[in-house]
Amino acid sequence: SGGLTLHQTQILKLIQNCTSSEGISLEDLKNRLPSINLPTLKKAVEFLSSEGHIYSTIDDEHFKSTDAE
Amino acid sequence: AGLTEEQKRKIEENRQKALARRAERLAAQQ
Repeated sequence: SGGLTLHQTQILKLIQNCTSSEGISLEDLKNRLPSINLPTLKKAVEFLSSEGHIYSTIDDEHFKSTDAE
Repeated sequence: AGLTEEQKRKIEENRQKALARRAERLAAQQ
């Protein structure tokens, strides 16, 4: 969807589905997507952030989606 | 959750920046 890889799409969906005000943590993403290794996960999160799909919240390891709300 | 006003302000600032990046990328694709 929209030029994203499968991993990026999976990660973005989890972030979009998170409704808490501090967003979802990198740790939660890692636990929910055990098939994706941490470097790949971090790279995908960086890409999604650079494209403006997501943003960091209370620290650099919590994220929310700009598409949510 | 119990976020402080400062945290809420920072999160909103990050959201606005992300929305600006998103708009920039979409404009570049046109």
